[in-house]
Amino acid sequence: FRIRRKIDAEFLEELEEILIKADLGPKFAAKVISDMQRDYKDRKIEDSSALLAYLKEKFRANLRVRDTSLRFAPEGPTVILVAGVNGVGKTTSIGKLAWFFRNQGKKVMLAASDTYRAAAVEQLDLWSRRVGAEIVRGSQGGDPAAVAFDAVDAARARGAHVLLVDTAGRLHTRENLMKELGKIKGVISKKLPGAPHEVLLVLDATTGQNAVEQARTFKDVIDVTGLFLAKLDGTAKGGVVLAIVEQIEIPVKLVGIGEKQEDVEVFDPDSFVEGLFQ
Amino acid sequence: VITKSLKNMFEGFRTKGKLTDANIREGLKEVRVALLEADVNFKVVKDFIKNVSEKSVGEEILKSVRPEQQIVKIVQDELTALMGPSDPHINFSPSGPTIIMLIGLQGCGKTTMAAKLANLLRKKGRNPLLVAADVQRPAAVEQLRILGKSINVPVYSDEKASPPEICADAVAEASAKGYNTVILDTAGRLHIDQPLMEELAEIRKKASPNQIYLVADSMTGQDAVNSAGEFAGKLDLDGLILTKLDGDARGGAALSIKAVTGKPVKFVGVGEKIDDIEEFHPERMASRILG
Ligand SMILES: Nc1nc2c(ncn2[C@@H]2O[C@H](COP(=O)(O)OP(=O)(O)OP(=O)(O)O)[C@@H](O)[C@H]2O)c(=O)[nH]1
Ligand SMILES: Nc1nc2c(ncn2[C@@H]2O[C@H](COP(=O)(O)OP(=O)(O)OP(=O)(O)O)[C@@H](O)[C@H]2O)c(=O)[nH]1
Ligand SMILES: [Mg+2]
Ligand SMILES: [Mg+2]
Repeated sequence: FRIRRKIDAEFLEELEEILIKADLGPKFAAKVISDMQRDYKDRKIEDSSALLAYLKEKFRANLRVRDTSLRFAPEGPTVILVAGVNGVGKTTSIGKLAWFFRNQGKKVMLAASDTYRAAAVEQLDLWSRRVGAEIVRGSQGGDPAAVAFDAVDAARARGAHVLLVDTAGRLHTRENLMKELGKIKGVISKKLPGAPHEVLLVLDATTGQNAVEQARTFKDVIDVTGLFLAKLDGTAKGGVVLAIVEQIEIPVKLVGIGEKQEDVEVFDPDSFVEGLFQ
Repeated sequence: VITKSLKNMFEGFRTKGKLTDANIREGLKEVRVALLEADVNFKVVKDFIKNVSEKSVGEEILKSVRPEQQIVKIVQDELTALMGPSDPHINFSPSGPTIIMLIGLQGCGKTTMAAKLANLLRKKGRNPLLVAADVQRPAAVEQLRILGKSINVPVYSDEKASPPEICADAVAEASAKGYNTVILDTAGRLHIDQPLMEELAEIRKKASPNQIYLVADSMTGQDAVNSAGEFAGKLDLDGLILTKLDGDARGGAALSIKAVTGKPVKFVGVGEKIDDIEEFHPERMASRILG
């Protein structure tokens, strides 16, 4: 992007290309550009570098409009329910969060509520050993809500500070599976008032516009309170979260930047916005 | 739905008289938005629109009775042609085992697809061996073992060796024990991870696969061309496999990946169960992308 350029049609086309390639989506990008054109005429912004700075600030402000911090229980275990479509990184993200909290000296428990996929429980079990967290499991093919139920019980009885609940990947288009997820959440809230304190939807940063549908549906069914944007260490920019934050009103709280336990960061709007334009 | 709205838009123009160049360009603007919303790559869309507008602004369109129908048909035909042809045929090795290698980004469905392929080929009379060459993801070997057991297909693994060694040893085992099909399940990796991309080249060197398929998630966005381009550049791909088509992602990444690699889509994944594998239908994919 050549800086100190005149704001002309060519510049706006180049800008639209950058935004679309960052997965903002064509309609969202078009709106961003038309809003920006209206704004810069009013402010008499003369060159492209000033316009770019103005745009980045707008994005940062949008990402900050919602609370991006994790919500904790005032007392007793904080229950974090983790959901999302298949293969996005839920189980690995739970391993990372477990490490994150263990590093803070907290007692962490994991609920293996994916009773469906081959070796899902084994995968989570390996993570529990890796980070020093307890794990509550049920029988393969058993009721995932029952595992969540037992885990909340165990978390309270054993004084766990955080309980992370892993669920099976499910496409938001599968009504019966979304119902099952709603039931898991329902069982958790009945067992412990106020729980789950955080409902995280894990999104794969390589996902395109379908992420908006995922966010919309998961929010409708289990009232998602935060996004965990995984796989941001690739070349995908994850720009689709801008539309999700604005239209579905869910803040981005965490990002995954690799496959190791420490590859998790609290979401930073500044570096994220910079990344969109790189 | 793009084809309905395209027809409606042209309907509006038509009642005012003949279709003009401007009308067509306006209509194609809507096609452009639809393709971008479907996650087709920016540059691929640009080339596609240019191609279709050149074809539709020609004399014969403007003089025909129902020009808007013709333009919709051009868009659909052009997309279908780009997505096709359908090619589920696997080039089996005339002597010795046929070795199929699955590669791709993390979480796209390789392990599940390995089992699906093994099951499909066994139903077609082949004698497959699954190879658990992912020794880095927790319980990856166990995952393939469980899947293999569910379909009665043996799984070769060796938790002490490196992936290239595992694959080489598995091929030797297959030759010795009479398995005529070997399916290598590799660990998911980033296309920008130099050492892991090099590992893929090493696996190819040691195991000499006959078929290398890039497995890609159908909900991938604009980044699809970056990752696919890198994988294709590092190894000679023989085909593509698209997964999770049972969702509602429009799947524009399919067009992008096809455009950047030039390789045929061999199979698609349409669910989590072993039987959820189908042949690829280019015309169905084209209308799905158009919405
Ligand atoms: N590069 C990278 N890979 C990741 C990240 N998070 C997860 N992965 C990888 O993505 C793959 C899938 O991760 P899982 O944790 O099994 O995903 P999941 O959502 O639990 O999958 P299902 O339970 O099958 O739906 C694994 O290979 C992980 O190592 C990340 O932040 N960066
Ligand atoms: N709905 C649906 N889910 C699928 C499909 N293919 C795979 N999955 C699911 O996607 C998730 C990831 O599948 P895996 O086979 O573990 O993916 P992978 O590419 O081997 O993952 P890594 O080895 O970590 O890179 C699992 O939950 C699978 O059940 C499909 O076609 N449709
Ligand atoms: Mg999982
Ligand atoms: Mg795998």
